[in-house]
Amino acid sequence: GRERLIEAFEKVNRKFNEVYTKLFNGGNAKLELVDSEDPLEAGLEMLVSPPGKRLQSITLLSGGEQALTALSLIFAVFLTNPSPICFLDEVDAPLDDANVTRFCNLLEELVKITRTKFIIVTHHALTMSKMNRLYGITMPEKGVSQLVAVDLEKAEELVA
Amino acid sequence: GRERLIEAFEKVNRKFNEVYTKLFNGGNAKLELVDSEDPLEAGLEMLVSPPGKRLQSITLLSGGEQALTALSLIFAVFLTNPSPICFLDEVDAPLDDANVTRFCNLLEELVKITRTKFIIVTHHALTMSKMNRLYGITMPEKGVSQLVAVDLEKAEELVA
Amino acid sequence: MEFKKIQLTGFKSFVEKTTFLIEHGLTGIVGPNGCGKSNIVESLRWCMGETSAKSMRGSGMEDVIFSGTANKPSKNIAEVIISLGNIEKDGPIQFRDIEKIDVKRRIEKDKGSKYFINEKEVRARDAQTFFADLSTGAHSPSIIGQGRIGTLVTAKPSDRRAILEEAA
Amino acid sequence: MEFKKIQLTGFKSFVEKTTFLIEHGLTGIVGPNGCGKSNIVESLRWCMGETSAKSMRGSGMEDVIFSGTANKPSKNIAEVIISLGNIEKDGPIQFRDIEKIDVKRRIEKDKGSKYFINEKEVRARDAQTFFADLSTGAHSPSIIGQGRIGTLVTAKPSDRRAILEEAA
Ligand SMILES: Nc1ncnc2c1ncn2[C@@H]1O[C@H](COP(=O)(O)OP(=O)(O)OP(=O)(O)O)[C@@H](O)[C@H]1O
Ligand SMILES: Nc1ncnc2c1ncn2[C@@H]1O[C@H](COP(=O)(O)OP(=O)(O)OP(=O)(O)O)[C@@H](O)[C@H]1O
Ligand SMILES: [Mg+2]
Ligand SMILES: [Mg+2]
Repeated sequence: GRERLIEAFEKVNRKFNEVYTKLFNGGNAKLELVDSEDPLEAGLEMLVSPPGKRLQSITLLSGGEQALTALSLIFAVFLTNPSPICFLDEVDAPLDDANVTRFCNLLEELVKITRTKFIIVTHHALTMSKMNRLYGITMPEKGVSQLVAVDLEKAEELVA
Repeated sequence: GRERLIEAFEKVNRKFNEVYTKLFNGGNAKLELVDSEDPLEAGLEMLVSPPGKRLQSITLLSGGEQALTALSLIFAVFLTNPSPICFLDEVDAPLDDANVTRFCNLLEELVKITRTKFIIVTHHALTMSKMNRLYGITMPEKGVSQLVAVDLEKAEELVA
Repeated sequence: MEFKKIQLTGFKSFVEKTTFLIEHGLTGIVGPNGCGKSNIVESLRWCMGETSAKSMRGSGMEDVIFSGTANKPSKNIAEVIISLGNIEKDGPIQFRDIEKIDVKRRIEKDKGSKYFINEKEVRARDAQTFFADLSTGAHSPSIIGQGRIGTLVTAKPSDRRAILEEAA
Repeated sequence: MEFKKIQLTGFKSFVEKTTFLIEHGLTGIVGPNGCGKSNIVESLRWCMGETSAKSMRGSGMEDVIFSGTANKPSKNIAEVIISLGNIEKDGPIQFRDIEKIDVKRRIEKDKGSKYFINEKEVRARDAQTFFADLSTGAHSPSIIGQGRIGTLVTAKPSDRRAILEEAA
């Protein structure tokens, strides 16, 4: 029990730094078990600094920086024990264009490493352009959802 | 005390429906005081239905619909007792393009009615295009913010 | 074992049976606010055995049943089926030789939820265990609902440690 | 009375004195993630008398003092000044004949915050009341911080009623 958790912790910690530095194009990140000698009772802390910035409480990070930091941990866990599917609902909402691009590049890498099928809900034109296919949902009859396959070029009209 | 609150409630209620139907291009919205005869003890409920949809708990609304509903209440209060300034930090993040456009049209209307100065933080190119002026913040030296006036056409580069 | 598709009938804004294919690589879901994108993500978690109505934005589990529109009457039943293919015969032990597995959850007004695996009724726990054995599930970090990404940053360190258990 | 500008020195990522003009109509603030946009919005609320460090994303109020970068040492003092113009002589009674009003908040490591109106030291309460008389303030609905818009929808009805008091 405890040993498996410590082993998982060390794998996730390595991946955490790898993913973080990809999403932030630099910087530093590590995990720490705190508050208890017993890993089953401990807390998990994220100690990170974006490129050029000093280590500070993660709460002081910006909205976009917090989203990328959280995604780094989620993908680190994911790479340690991949799921067959991964559904992400508007996780790119707080990101600027440069970070959306790095996020999409990471998704493309993850698809190659794991055989996971990714479903990405988004309003971001940049993210849509990196998808292998798009499904659109509309409501031709108000209040009733309809699913349609979308031509990548037609995507913009659908979102507006 | 109580009378002023009831009077404020009725004004805000009228404005709430006005703003909501503008942001949703239809639909229905009203406020209700609940749980107590005494307005100083009562709770405030929002009873809304987007166009064509039935009245349901606001928690069941989508991310974008919830944001627009909250903005309707905030602007209703605002129109009842305008502040000299209004700062909105990324309130358009969950909105699709059509709703961003309606949101910006509403802002233009509010500027005419009240003499409020609006400061809008945004990543949305559409919102930027509706502003009277843009200020950009960059970090040429990492970790140190720098404020610059931005040419509206140059805005896209700055955001990315 | 791989996920093939999700079928929704009467689930929130999906009135008539809708089939959503789960395909290789990156699939985007797009559309205006309120059109039903998050409802699809929730239908997956719901069928996997989500027990919290609040995490599905409702006050009671019956809130997932299509409640009608200005022009359409409400329904009494909501049903979601997750279909998996098992060509490689590598699924959990009791399903190892079965090539196709359908996990179904169905809720009826005033009668609660029922779960089925290949039409045989099972307990909620069996559905949850089935997906846990596949390293996924309603609370897996691989399913991130709208607005949920910030919670990892604001969480208490002891709650955050729970995510490590998904990696173990 | 109208708001003219905000001056920030040593406040979070704004090291050297930065002047942000508050102009008529719609002004947009743009820039990449983490560049300092929300820090400007927070500086306004801070100077208006915000008492909760948590609502400024910190654990203590000293977290707003510039804490240094890889190449720059930290500072010991943070200061924000909100400048208002009172050409129309319509401000709160004790300021009615003053044409220019500067409200300053200053925090020094280990020495806490001090407030000044036109360089005369006042209590936090006086700054808060000053802005409340102008129908604004750190908790006014007219200042919406990042990620805060959803709270109105998820709030308890009794908490939500508080917003009406801003309209009364
Ligand atoms: N039981 C139900 N019956 C009918 N409609 C429902 C039911 N539950 C929710 N809805 C409707 O579904 C809509 C929400 O859909 P959803 O959250 O999937 O939108 P979305 O596409 O994710 O939008 P956004 O881009 O704003 O996040 C709401 O308008 C809501 O009223
Ligand atoms: N006391 C401090 N000293 C130095 N830097 C700080 C301090 N407090 C916060 N910061 C830095 O300020 C940055 C956050 O800035 P801010 O929240 O304004 O970004 P933003 O432009 O709003 O970004 P986003 O678009 O992601 O919301 C963080 O990188 C954080 O590390
Ligand atoms: Mg959604
Ligand atoms: Mg921000």
